[in-house]
Amino acid sequence: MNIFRLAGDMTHLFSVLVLLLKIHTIKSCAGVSLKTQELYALVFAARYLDIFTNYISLYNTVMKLIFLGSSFSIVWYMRYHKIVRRSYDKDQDTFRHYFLILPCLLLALLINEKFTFKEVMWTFSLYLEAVAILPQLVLLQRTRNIDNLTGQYVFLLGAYRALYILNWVYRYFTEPHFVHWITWVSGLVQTLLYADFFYYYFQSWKNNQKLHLPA
Amino acid sequence: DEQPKSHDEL
Repeated sequence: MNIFRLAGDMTHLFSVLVLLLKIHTIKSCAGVSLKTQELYALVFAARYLDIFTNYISLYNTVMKLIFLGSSFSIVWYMRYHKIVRRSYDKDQDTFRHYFLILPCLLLALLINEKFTFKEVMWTFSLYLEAVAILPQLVLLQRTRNIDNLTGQYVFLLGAYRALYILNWVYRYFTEPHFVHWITWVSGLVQTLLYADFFYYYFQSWKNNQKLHLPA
Repeated sequence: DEQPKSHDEL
C-alpha cells in the first residue's frame, strides 16, 4: 500500500459518502444519474466476486463491503425510497447505459489477462468503470443547476482514479514486473473522460462561480 | 491458484 493508493481509496470512499449523505439527509437525488449508480453497483458486483474466497487484508475486505453496500443502497434509495425517488429526473437521465454494458463484456471476453470467469468479470468491471460516469456527465450537461454536492461527488470520483494512476506509476517503479496494461489503459481512459469536467470545475472554483458546463 | 498481484487493489 502506498500513499497514492491510500489517498485514492479515501477519495473514492469520500465520494460515495458525500453522495449517500446528500441523498440521506436532504432526501433528494436531484442531478444524480441513476444509470451511473447502477453501472457502479454492477462494477463492484463484478469486481468483488472473490470478496469471501480471496482474503487479502481486513482493509481490503472492509472497503469492498463499504463500496458494495453504498452503491447498492444508493440505487435502492433512488429507485424505491418514496421521497428520494420523486426527485429523480428520469426524463433527463436518458443515457442508454445498456449500450455500455454489452461492449464492455465483449471486450472483456476478448482482451483479458486470463480467460477464467473471475478474471473476465474482473476485466469487465474495469472497462465498465471507465465509462460508468458517462450518464452522469451527460446529465450534468443537461441540468443547468449543478448543486455543490453533486459537483463534489463527480470531482472526487474522477480524482480517485487519477490518484490510482500515480499509484500504478509508483508500483511500476518499485515492484519488479508489476505490469498491468489493461488496468492502466482503462484507468487512463476513465480519468480522461473527466478532463473537461475538471477544467470547468476548476474554472468555477477559481472564479468562485457556480459550476455550469457549456451546453 | 495464486491471485495475480494486481487484484490486491480495490
